[in-house]
Amino acid sequence: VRVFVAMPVAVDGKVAGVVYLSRTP
Amino acid sequence: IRQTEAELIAQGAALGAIYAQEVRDAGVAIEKLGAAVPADSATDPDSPYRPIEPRLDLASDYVLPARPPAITATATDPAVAAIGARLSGILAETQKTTLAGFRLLDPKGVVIAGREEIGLSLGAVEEVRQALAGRYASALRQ
Repeated sequence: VRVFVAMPVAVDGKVAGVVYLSRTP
Repeated sequence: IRQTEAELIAQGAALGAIYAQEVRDAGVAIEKLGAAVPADSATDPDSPYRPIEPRLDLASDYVLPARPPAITATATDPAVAAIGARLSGILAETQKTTLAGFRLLDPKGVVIAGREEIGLSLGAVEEVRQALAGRYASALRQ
């Protein structure tokens, strides 16, 4: 399996983008 | 699994802080940003801290199919695309040590930095969809 993480990047209370990372444990 | 998720959260927090600073420095108009970040009922709204705890569990979480490929998308805002180009080097250097795969996405889910799929959309991927709505999400995939 692979672990995926999606983190919102907030600027002024709004979503400015997403950091999307993955790795095999 | 938990340790891997925790490491990805730590890397993501640092990369996200750099990304946010770049967006502020570029003066990207607020109407070009995405959804409002919902208030987190679990944390004190007056606290500056927004901790994210690992939550994946092989015993209780379904393993989803492989992450679907990115699909064609409308063009990214040029200022945001330029941020992605600037940060690509930092991300590539980070990856040499952490071995994590990464994508930076614009407010619509279009890839602006990463090894592949630049200019394509991951907005339909479930965990990305949740992040675009302002919520942290993680997934186990094949």
